[in-house]
Amino acid sequence: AEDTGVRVELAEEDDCTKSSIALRLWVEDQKKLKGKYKDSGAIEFAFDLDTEVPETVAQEMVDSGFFLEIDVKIVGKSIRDRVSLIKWRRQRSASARN
Amino acid sequence: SSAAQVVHSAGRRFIVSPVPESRLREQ
Repeated sequence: AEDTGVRVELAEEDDCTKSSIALRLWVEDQKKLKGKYKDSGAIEFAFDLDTEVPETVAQEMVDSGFFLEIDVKIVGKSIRDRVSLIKWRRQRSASARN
Repeated sequence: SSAAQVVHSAGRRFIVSPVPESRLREQ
């Protein structure tokens, strides 16, 4: 996947059963973001794989003041890429069990 | 510092904590 400069990873072991998972996001390469990333921390949050949309969470982060509106797409894409990978891994392990 | 800051927004809880230096890319 394209390097967005934003890292998103699992904040807990994926047991492949819960739809809600904990994710952790942080800026790895500030040059990739157009706006100035104001926080030096990692943001941990719960995400429901079945019902939630990555871009909505990205907008909530903007609304909370973590990022500027101009970076909402790059944040949303970063979350979407990770969520896609998690879903793919789950499907793969489910088909391996069958 | 291990201090974590909790931000509630639109019903979601964001927990902000420092990123270890080792996880940051060289600028």
